[in-house]
Amino acid sequence: KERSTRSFNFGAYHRLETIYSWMDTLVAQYPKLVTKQLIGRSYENRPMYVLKFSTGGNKRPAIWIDTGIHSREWVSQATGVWTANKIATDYGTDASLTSLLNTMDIYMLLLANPDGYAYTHSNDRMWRKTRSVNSGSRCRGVDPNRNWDAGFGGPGASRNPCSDSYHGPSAHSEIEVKNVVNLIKSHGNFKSFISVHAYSQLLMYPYGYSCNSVPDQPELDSVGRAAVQKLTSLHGTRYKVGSICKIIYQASGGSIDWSYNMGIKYSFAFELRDTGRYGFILPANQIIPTASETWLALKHIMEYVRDHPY
Amino acid sequence: ERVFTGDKVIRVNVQTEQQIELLQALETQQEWELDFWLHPVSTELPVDIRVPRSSLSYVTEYLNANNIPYSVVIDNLQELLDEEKAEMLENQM
Repeated sequence: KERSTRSFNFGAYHRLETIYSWMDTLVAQYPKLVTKQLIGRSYENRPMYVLKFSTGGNKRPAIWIDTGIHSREWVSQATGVWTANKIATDYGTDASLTSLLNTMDIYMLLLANPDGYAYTHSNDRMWRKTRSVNSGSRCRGVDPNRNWDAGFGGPGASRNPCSDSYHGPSAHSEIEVKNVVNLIKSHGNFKSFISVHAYSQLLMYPYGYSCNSVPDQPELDSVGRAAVQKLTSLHGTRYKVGSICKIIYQASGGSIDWSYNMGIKYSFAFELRDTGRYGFILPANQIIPTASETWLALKHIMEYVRDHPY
Repeated sequence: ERVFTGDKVIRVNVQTEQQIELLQALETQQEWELDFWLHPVSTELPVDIRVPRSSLSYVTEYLNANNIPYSVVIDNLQELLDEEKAEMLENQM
């Protein structure tokens, strides 16, 4: 049914190959808005594609959104797919999104950890890390959200390759992280960096590697609270807002700490549903409600970024 | 493919700092292969732990001995995974 009507079931989980071929469908359907860019390959040589939403210009101010950096958090990748489709289908009809895309670009990395995601389908549904080989250890993989050059190797990450929060041999040692770092640095005009995880319903801002407040803490906190208010309005899902360190724990080497230190002020991390009834095994029938409510928060943040150039 | 038959996910709504420390100590027990889905960080947030079937008795004994109340949120993880996989296969058809 799915193949024949070329429709795509956004309310289901999909394999990596299906998501990649859907991305081609999206680009084909919206050639004037969406392009697919290869930003590099993963450790196991899978392509890493970014969807770029742009109406022209050169290196316009841009917003970054990644999903699936922790591979077992399947609702984040599924939310990314739904969101990419939402942006493409709403451009031209939603006045606010249209005005945003007439002045800014949006980059989406739907499968930020492709090897890990493929592994959750083929071998171990609970896998979280990359699949790189750690020399001298029988354990594989690095936590890609402890591998960024931001407080790297500090508290809240493990030096044990068998740990799920192993930070890796050095900052940006994971090619999946390095590919994103290279893109962000070469572009040089990102204004917002949003990383989507699951679960526990939190909207967080830097820092994770230290509990000191960032200079922009008051502004990030108020943007976060307003965004969460929009999110909650749809299905009543309740979120907490705060800095990573204060709201959960000290975690070094995180992506949004790195992006903030790179000067990308509006850096946020989402922890999507759920409240713990299912944890990482969120039923597929909650994908669309989750993505829909998250969109309200994402859109609020993006509109704020559009209206507060810096 | 790895299976999780009999693995449970338990939730602890921590009440005290001492309970957090006791759970953090549990986190260091490598041999029990516990998978902390939500880590012991504050009394504000719950702690979710995937407990392999082989470690269940040790963990429940530890929690009971330290008067740490818990509930089982997922009774048999593999059942949920089987449902998820069946649904994906049906969708792919």
